Amino acid sequence: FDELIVETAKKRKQWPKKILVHAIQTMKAEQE
Amino acid sequence: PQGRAQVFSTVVDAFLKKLLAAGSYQKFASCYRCFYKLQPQLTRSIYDQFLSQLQSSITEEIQEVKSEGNLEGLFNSLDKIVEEAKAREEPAWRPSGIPEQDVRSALVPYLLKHRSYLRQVLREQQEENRKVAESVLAGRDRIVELQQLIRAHKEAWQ
Amino acid sequence: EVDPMAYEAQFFGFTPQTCMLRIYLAFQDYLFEVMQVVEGVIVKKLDKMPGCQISPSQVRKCTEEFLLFMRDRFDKLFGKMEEVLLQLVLRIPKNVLLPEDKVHEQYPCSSEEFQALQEEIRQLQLQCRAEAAAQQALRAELEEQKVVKAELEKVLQWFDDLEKIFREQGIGSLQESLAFLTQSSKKLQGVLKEVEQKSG
Repeated sequence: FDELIVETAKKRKQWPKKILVHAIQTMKAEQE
Repeated sequence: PQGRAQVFSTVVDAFLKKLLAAGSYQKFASCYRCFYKLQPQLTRSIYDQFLSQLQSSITEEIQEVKSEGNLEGLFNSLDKIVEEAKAREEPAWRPSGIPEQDVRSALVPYLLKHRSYLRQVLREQQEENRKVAESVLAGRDRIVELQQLIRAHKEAWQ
Repeated sequence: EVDPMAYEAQFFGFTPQTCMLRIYLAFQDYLFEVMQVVEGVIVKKLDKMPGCQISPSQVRKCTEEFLLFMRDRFDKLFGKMEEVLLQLVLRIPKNVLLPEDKVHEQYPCSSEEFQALQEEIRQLQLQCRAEAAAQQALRAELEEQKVVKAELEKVLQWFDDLEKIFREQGIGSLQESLAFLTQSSKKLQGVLKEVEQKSG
């Protein structure tokens, strides 16, 4: 359970940034 | 107010003090009474060593835990974050447990930027199209004019 | 009801409970270790005492008695320490938002608002594409107009050249000169006829 909490918390911290990278790439590609 | 690192050390020190106080010499001697009767001095010195060994082990361990988890750094940065939020009363946002929902806000600033970029591009395009449309209309008028001129010439000839 | 303290785990990288458990186990191990050392020293000392009646198992009983007592005090004290640390040190106050989540404060966004924003962007994209297509069509027509105008201007130029030639030949108005030409040619035909008749 503890590992699950730590894993989930880590994703919550890191994944928005990762997703953002891809979202921004998509938008930039659309703009181009 | 004390920072978290300070509170942490204070609380652990207090725990250690109370623990060592709990294990009093009286209690120790009464548990090891058979040995105490034979060697009271030795019992005392063993007890003293017990205390100092326990204290140094636990103190070292706390240092180990602090450096292992970088606790001091974390406590100090948490103090700063809490300080910055001082003005805020109501409970702050917390993860909803629905990732799709939580990631949205992270995207919003970029979507807003994208939207304003598209709005600007559209404005520029519309402006440019307006100009090109004007030249097209002017071109059409010119063609009509030329056709009329030619027709006039032709009729004159005819 | 276990409080997972996930938000704290997001900040610390571990759950506060793990941290406390880590400290508890380490302290407990030291307590046991020190007790073992104490017991070892006492047994060794007793070994060196001639005629001593105290057996190692008796010493072990003493150790267990003292350890039981210490364990009990340890657990009570540790419980209190854990409560204080989990409340004052290892907890993120309710009103605090971690830096990586600031965006939620600045851009709170319901799913309807988000969809509306996405829809608006989609519409803007469609409009941009439509404008781009319109621009293509307009530019195509401009190109076409260029060709047509060139053709029409060529024809006009042709008429102008023609009239220029007439002017160069001293012919003012084309109509009159044509009329005059027609007349003259009619006259000439008349004269020709006469000549032919006479000569016949």
